[in-house]
Amino acid sequence: MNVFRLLGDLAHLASIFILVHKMHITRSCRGISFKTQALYVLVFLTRYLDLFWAWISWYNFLMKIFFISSSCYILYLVHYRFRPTYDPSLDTFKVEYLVGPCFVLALIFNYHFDFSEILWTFSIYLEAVAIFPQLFMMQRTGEAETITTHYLAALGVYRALYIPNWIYRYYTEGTVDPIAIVAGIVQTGLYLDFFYVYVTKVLQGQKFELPA
Amino acid sequence: EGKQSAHDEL
Repeated sequence: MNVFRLLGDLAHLASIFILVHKMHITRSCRGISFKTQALYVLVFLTRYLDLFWAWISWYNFLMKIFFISSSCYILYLVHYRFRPTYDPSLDTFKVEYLVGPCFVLALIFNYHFDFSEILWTFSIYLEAVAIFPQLFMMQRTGEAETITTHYLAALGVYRALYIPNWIYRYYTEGTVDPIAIVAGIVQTGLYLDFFYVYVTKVLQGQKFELPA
Repeated sequence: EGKQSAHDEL
């Protein structure tokens, strides 16, 4: 563990609390992509299923339980509790275009061709692109509630902080994980446009609006 | 072992 990874994980936790808080205070899931949230459930289930056979630490174990259960809870909130506030006509990104290619890539580019490795690799690739339906939805509406942008900022910062973590691990442990690193850089790259608008508008007290 | 480092990450 190092400070980058710890802060990254804390940003990830924060993003989930912000999202749940947003839905409770506004009593709605407006502006939230159900598809992205469903992809996160798939990401966490496929990556963290190893908690049944690989022991790492209490920290790792409890975080895995938390991410699986909170992502399922969020899916419940969007799909049942606040369903009337969900507009499927705005959430139209085709998830097949993400899940299919990620699965094929996981079959081709992995460390070992076995069940648990392919699940892990698939989850890494899918996590990198799972934000697409959410970004696509914002692109369509051209705006987002401020609290939704705080959620996305925390979620983007989480993986961005993993990059210095990998650099740190390379120098201190000599370890390199090309699959995680490449996917993590792609994942962070997808947020760059968003970060630009977030920093230049939202953090200056303005509303998040995309240029027409 | 053969596992890459990120397997112990979240």
